[in-house]
Amino acid sequence: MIISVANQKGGVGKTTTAINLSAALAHKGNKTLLVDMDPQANATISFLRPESGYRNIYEALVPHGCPIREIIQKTQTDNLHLAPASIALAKLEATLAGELEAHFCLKDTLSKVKKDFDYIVIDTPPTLGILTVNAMVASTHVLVPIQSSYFALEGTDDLVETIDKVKKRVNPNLQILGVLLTIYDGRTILSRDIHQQILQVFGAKLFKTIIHKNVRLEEAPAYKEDIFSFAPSSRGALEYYQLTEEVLSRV
Amino acid sequence: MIISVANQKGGVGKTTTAINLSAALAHKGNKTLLVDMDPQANATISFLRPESGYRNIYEALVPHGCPIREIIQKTQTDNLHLAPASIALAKLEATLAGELEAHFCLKDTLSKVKKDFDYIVIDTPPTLGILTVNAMVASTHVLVPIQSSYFALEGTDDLVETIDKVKKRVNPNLQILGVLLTIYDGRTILSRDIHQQILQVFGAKLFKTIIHKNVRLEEAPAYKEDIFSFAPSSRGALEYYQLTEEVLSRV
Ligand SMILES: Nc1ncnc2c1ncn2[C@@H]1O[C@H](COP(=O)(O)OP(=O)(O)OP(=O)(O)O)[C@@H](O)[C@H]1O
Ligand SMILES: Nc1ncnc2c1ncn2[C@@H]1O[C@H](COP(=O)(O)OP(=O)(O)OP(=O)(O)O)[C@@H](O)[C@H]1O
Ligand SMILES: [Mg+2]
Ligand SMILES: [Mg+2]
Repeated sequence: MIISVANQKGGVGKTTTAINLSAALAHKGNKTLLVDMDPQANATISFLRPESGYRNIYEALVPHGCPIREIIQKTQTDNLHLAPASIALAKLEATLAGELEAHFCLKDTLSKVKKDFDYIVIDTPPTLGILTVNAMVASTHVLVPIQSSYFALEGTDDLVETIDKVKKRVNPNLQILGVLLTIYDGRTILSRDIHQQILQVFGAKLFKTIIHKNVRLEEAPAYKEDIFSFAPSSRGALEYYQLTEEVLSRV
Repeated sequence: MIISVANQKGGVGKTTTAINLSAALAHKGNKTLLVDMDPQANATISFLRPESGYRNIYEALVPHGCPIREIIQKTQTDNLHLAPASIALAKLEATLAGELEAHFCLKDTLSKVKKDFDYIVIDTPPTLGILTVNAMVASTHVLVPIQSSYFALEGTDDLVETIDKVKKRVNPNLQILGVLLTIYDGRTILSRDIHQQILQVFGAKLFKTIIHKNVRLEEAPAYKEDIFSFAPSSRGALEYYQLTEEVLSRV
């Protein structure tokens, strides 16, 4: 099972969800790979220190690149491995422009290690460009984090359209695993209003689990930890654990 | 004066700042143009209804495109005009790939209307690709909104590096107008800690004005209003007004 965490709207909790979902899957004993496809490398800096000198996924994605096995790192979380990103990924669009195979390079690269992992989770950047399309082409499912805000609701059409295009042209098995409300603050009327509208648009696709705003989730990456080792009894840890149970019940 | 509002980190308040800074400049009697260079078109949907059938900036940016005058719309805010965006902008990178002039098309397009406006403010997408570089090439200043969070701090090197490259290669006059703390919640230790670190990195470039988290700022776009007409005595309105005074004092 390969899950892309995607939404072109910025700052909606894609990286926070990718980190903590993959960590929860690992804590449950599943061999899990977290792939960072965002040039900002936020998922990468949540586990690795820059001075530890690691190679990154760009080197494995370019034509005649190195084998992905050579870039995969262990993290301090048991069963969780990481394919790090770097700013070099931002060049991929220009490097591959016009190539027929441009959208398949992640799928081809991951095919060499797919059977070594029970789950693969891919973090994506806040655009619908070549990096996110590569992630969707390589995936079986897409998980869409969404903030309960006006701009977030308006942007979902473009995202669903992109998923439909990928499904129609290159990856017929791609499904929307679910839509997840994140950074939720139920105290404002606006967030409750938008929540209702999201429920009308996505219906049963909307996860029952809601990830509320919780400062522990913001702090954990600064200590290079996932939420389960940083603050195991926090609301953030309980809700991401609940999400993982819901994800497992849907597959 | 042409100001790009840029930061590749997603969801840090770029659009909210572009809308309310340009609105404040307009309320003060300056003829102002807000240019939306983000394919998500969040700034555009904050003023225009989709059914009003407007043309967008992509049509003016492609080779032999239409004159920008034909796409500029009046908004309901006096003195504030808007050059709308659309999802079509996402194609610009592919349309212009490899063209020598690729990074200059916004600068060339704006040169035709520049003298009609006192201020031009450009909203950018959460990437450092061709759309954001076009905005920086066309600008005299860059305003950098930043959230007081761990990921935000880590991402500033890449942004500053991009600004330096643009300055060195194509636009020697480009300056960082300032760095603005946004969506600020002073109650958490993390945000106060990161605030201190941002102060150390940016020093006097950091605006004294801080934009605190304020739900009125989130609500205003849903009513197609800027903060000054939607909630004139809210903390959000006062702080964006204060920011505008600081911006004017710096030029
Ligand atoms: N549930 C939460 N409670 C509090 N803070 C959160 C929560 N989820 C995410 N955050 C914080 O909000 C910010 C945005 O989250 P994150 O970086 O995960 O979003 P993203 O969608 O990956 O952003 P980008 O579009 O830049 O990739 C980060 O500072 C993160 O620490
Ligand atoms: N000061 C604030 N207080 C409360 N909410 C805010 C504030 N500033 C922005 N927001 C909200 O936070 C979200 C992110 O802000 P915004 O969309 O302006 O960021 P952005 O940097 O333009 O995002 P993107 O990277 O997707 O372009 C929006 O829902 C917006 O309404
Ligand atoms: Mg992210
Ligand atoms: Mg924006």
